[in-house]
Amino acid sequence: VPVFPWHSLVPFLAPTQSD
Amino acid sequence: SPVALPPFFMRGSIIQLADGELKRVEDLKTEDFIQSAEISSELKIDSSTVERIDSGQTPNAVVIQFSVGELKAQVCVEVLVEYPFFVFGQGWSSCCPDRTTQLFELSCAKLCVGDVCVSLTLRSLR
Repeated sequence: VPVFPWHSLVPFLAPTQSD
Repeated sequence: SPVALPPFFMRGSIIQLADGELKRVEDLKTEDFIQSAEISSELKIDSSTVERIDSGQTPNAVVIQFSVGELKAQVCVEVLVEYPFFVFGQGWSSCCPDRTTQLFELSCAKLCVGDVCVSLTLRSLR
C-alpha cells in the first residue's frame, strides 16, 4: 500500500519576492 | 481526462504525518497539518484566503486567486474543478464537490471566496 507524505496534499503557494 | 488526478486524494489513501503517524486522507484534521509543519524544518503553514474564483483555460478548470500569508501576497493557481483544498476548521473543499466525491470518493464542501486554506511555504523564504 503506498504511503504519501502529508505535504503532498497541500499546495505550495510561494509569494513572489518583492524586494 | 487529459490531466492525471493525484492518487493521494482518493478516499482511503494512507498519509504519513511528520511525526510518523499514519492517517487516511479523509480523516485528516486541521491540527494534523499544523503539527506536521511545526515539526518540519523546511516547511511552514500559511493561511491562504480565497480572493477570486474564475473560469480556467478549459471547461473543467478554474483559476483561484489566493491572498497568502501575513504579507497577503497575491498568488493564482489553475486547477481542475475537483481539486480539493483543505480549509482551516472545515476540511476538504473544492470548486465542484460533487465531482470530487464522484472521482475520489472524498467528501468535500464547496470552496468559496473568503475560505482560508492550508498552504505551505519554505521557512527560509522571507
